[in-house]
Order: sequence, then C-alpha cells, then structure tokens
Amino acid sequence: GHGSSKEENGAAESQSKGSRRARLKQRLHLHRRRRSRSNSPSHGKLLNAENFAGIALLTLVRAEMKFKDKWLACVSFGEQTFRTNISDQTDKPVWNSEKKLLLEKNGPHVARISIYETNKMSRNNLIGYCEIDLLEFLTRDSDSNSNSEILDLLDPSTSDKIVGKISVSCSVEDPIETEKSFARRILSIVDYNEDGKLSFSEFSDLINAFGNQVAANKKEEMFKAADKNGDGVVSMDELAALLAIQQEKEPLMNCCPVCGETLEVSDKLNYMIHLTLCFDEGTGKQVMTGGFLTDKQASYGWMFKLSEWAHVSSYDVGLNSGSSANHIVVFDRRTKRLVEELIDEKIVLSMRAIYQSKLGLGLLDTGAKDILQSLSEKQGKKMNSVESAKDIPKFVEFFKDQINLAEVKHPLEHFKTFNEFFVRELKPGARPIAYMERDDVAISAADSRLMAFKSVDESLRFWIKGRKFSIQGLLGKDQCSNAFINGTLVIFRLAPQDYHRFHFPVSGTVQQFVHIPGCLYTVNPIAVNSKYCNVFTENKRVVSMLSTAEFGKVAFVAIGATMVGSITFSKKEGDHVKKGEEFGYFSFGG
Amino acid sequence: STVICVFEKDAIEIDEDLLANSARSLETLVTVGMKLGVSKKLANIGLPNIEKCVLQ
Repeated sequence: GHGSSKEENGAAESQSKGSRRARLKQRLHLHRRRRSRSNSPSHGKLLNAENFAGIALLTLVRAEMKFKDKWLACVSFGEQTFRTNISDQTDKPVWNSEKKLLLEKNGPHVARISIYETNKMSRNNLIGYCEIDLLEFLTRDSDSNSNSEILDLLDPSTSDKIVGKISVSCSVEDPIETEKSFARRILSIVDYNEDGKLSFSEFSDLINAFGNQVAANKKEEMFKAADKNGDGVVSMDELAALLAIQQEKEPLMNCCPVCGETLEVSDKLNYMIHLTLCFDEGTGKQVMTGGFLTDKQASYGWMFKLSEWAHVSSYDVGLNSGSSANHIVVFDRRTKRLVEELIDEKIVLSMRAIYQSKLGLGLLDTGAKDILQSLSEKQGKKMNSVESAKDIPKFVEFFKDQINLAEVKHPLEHFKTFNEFFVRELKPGARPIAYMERDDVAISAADSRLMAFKSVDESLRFWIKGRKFSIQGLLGKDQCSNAFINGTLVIFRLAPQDYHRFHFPVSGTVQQFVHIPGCLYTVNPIAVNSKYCNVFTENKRVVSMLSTAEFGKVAFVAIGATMVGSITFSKKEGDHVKKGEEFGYFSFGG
Repeated sequence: STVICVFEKDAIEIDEDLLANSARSLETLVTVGMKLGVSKKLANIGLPNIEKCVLQ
C-alpha cells in the first residue's frame, strides 16, 4: 500500500527489489511449468529477471467514504490515467473496474489512486488518495493466496488524515492466456462470418494489412501447416496457436494497428503486451476508460482509419502505396463496362474490422463515435486552411483518370483551400439533363455510384444489411407518411474524387428541411452491408421534402459521412425548382 | 456522403438497367442529369427508346 516503499533506505531497497523479483519469478513459475507442458517454444522468456515484463490486472473494487456523494476513482500509472464510472449517490461506492497495466523492469510500478466526489455544478473534488506499489503487492510474502487489500485513503491537503478506505485487487495475468487470447482476437478481425473458421483469403487480408513483407511471404506456409485436411479452412484456435509461434520467431506487425506506434521487434513480449493492451482499450472489455486511445493515436493506426476518406489529404502516401490495393467493382453506365475502384487494403480491412465484426461494434460503443466526430471536425478545419490548397495538385494527379479539369468552372489557381476545390462547380452544360423539358422524367441527383430498389424489402435483400433500417428511421417519424413506407429507394453514394454538388432529381417545390443529428460513420458499402451498423438511420442527415406534380412527394435525404459531414444547401423552403438545378453540396467537416 | 431519394409507392418506374444492376448488388456509376426513371403515369403510355431509334 501507500507509503511503505518510501521508508526503505537505498541498500535495503536494492536487496528488497532483488528478493521481490525473485518472489515474482517464483509466482510466475506456475505459468512456466504450464507453458513447458504445452511445448510452447517461448517458455521461460517471461521469467528472465533482466527482461521482466508482464500484465498486471488491477481492480478497484469498492470504497468506504465518510459521506454520501457520487464518486469516481482515477488510477494514474506512468504517463497514463484511467477512470472508473461514476457511482450512485452513496458513501459505499462499488466500481469493480478492471484495468490491465504493463509492468516491466524499467517501467513504472507505483499506481496512484485518487477518489473524487462529482458535482455537476463545479469541478470534481479530490477527496482522498493512496499509492500502491504493484511490484511489491504482487511479490509480498504474506498470505500469497490473497490478491486483495484494503488501503487507507489520505486527505490530499494534510496527508495524515484518513478520509476513507478502498478495496483493490491485483494479479498477474497468465502470459499463456495473454498470447492465446491475443492471437484469437487479432484473427477474429477477419472472421467476417463469425463461424470460428478462417479461409486463406480472410487470413491473407490480415497478414497483408500488417505490411510486413517477410510475414506476407510466409502466410501460405503457415496456413498450409494449420490446414491439416487441406479443405481450405482452419479453426481459429489452430491458426492462433501457429500465429503465436510465428509471432515469436518473427513478429508479423511492424506497427500497432490501433495506435500506430512502431513496435520494437527485439522486445517480443512487450510487443505482444502492447498490442493486447491497445486492443483492450478499444473493445470495451475493460471497464475503465481513457489511456491509450486518443484521436491523434487513432489517426496513426490502421484499425481506426475507418473511412475511404482517410488519406484524402495525404495522397503522397495514399491509396496506391503498396501493391495490395483492394477494390470495389462498379458498373459504368456510360461506357457499359465494369470498373474497379481502388481502396487501400488497410482501409478496407479497418472498415471491415470496425463495421462488420462484434469487436468493431464494441469499439463503436466505447468512444469511436466521438473520435469520428472529432476527426471530421479537425479535417474540416484543415481543409479550410490556406495550407490545404497545396494538396489539390496531388489529389488531381492521383485521380487524373477520374477528374476532368476541362469541365471544372474555374482554373485550379482559383481555389484557395482544398475544401473550395472539393466543392468545385462545373461549367454550364457539363452535365446534360435528360429530357429537360419533361417533368415526368426523373434524373440522377449526383455524380455517384447508384443503387435503386422498387421497395424497401428489396433494398434490404440486396444491399442495406443494418438490422434497424426502416424508411421511418431514415426520414424521421414526422416526415414519413404511409405512402413512403414501401416506396422506391434510390441511393447515390459519392466517392472522394466525385463532383460534390447534388442536384434536384425532379421539378417541384422545396417544402421543408429537417435536420437530424447523428454519427459520422462511413457510407462505404462495407458499412452499409454490415448487420451491425445502421449507417443511414444513425448518421447525421438533412431530410428535405419536395412536392411535385408528376411524382407526388419525394423525400431527399442528404447524409453526412466520416470526414465529409458538412451539408450546405443553396435553396430554401418555398423555392420552386427545376430538375437538374443545384440543390447543395457536401464538404469536409463535422 | 450519400443522397437517398425516397419516392412514394407506385410513383416512379426506375430504369431497368439500374434495377438489374442493383439486384446483383452492383452499384452503377452515374452522373448528374442521367435518366433515372419516369413517372408511373407516363410509364403506362411509354417513352420512345432512344437507343433503338434510327436516323433516316
């Protein structure tokens, strides 16, 4: 508990540390024996005292305070701080909050626990604190079967007055379990149908995304070794075991998929522990919040790229870097040919990981929505800066086959920011309107990838897989009449390179705008096709109602997405409009 | 970003090629102004198919 280690003198401390380490070695000996029995080639590495590293599982169980309030506890460990949820109004708060902490020879080993009373009207007040030396706690001689302890909470202003007590427990996580569960979890990213089995292509996606050529060359070898009956699929557990062995011989990842930190290959255990902790932070498995994941970190790791828009401002290292670009196939109506749209494999994988897996669902529940909002707002500011204009030529070069500058109204020099270029206007006549004089013919509202369905049922069968999708959910209760319920649905998806202004598909009168706040998930098919994600009914959007003579009412829904969450209209309620006229545009922002 | 247009039941007859691609879960690349479909009132009368017209 707090205070005890401070009383030791230097020599005694040195001796004590030595014996503590010996006791810790002894405590971990059980793990070693089990590991030896399992024939893992890595046995004993954790027990090398000079390179000691392990994961300590610290639990803040409950506290007893001297008055009733709503309480939260924070744990500071090294440079990280984590917090519990806020308790009910009580003098005996119960949290049962767990946190995994990396404990290593030269790293921090004293955790400081602070207890705050919470107050909506002012700041949280620090009421008590204590410190716990985790290394000492885990290696103490007394009653080695007990992992729990009750610590005094001290008054921060006097340090000698006891203001309460807190019950904590701490244990060392079994390193074998850490390795196995990590391998299972990393593999589960690509188990798209969640049947616990992996095909070679699923496994291959993952290894390619790691960006390690050596590992990529061995993936077939590893997969064949696991696929003993040669049927092309292997169980997750079999592959996890092989992956763990390979991971020790030759690490697969050069940088952490979650936070993007470069991993020290020479320090294999820390490497794996880092990944485990990083994944934990995002999955909601751990109750405490805070720590590893910030939006800055998220912007570096591929797991959180989350959107095909992720590289729009950095095309020098953008979509076509590497040979492993993935693609979406679309049918070009003009040329009547199938065309492939390239997307970096890491982005595809990250979108699948986030939007199509239970792991991703957990991530979305633990702060990723806020990260998407924050990333989009920051991207908006960046794209509105004068400096962003320097990205325009790179962008144009990257999409040289898809952006026709000859039809853009203004020359490139005209655009002072990237966003100005992004919402570029086209020259009059650049988009001929079909049957211009006939209001009974509807036209395409945007340069886009289009999907059309006679009914909502068909859209659900062929495209929209979010379990909660409905027309009422899309339009909002007040906008949705019975006539829309099984109406016809046309989806126009805009890609980064597209002309970003949208137009009226029919002639009529703009009746009203309804702004619906929401998330900024990607609108890529990967998310739309996910049963876990309800992009169209959860994203930020504006529903406008058009009243027409030939088509009755037409609902026009402009939906924001990751990075491109800003929706601007150039018409207002009551305006009479002709089909083909500009209605508004999407731009970078939140 | 995405735009979704919802038409009332039986208000529009969408072009067949767009429906056919969508029924194969295949997106169709289009530009602003391309024909999307016709009002059901008009569909009963029928529009000339320009692709089958011949200059004489």
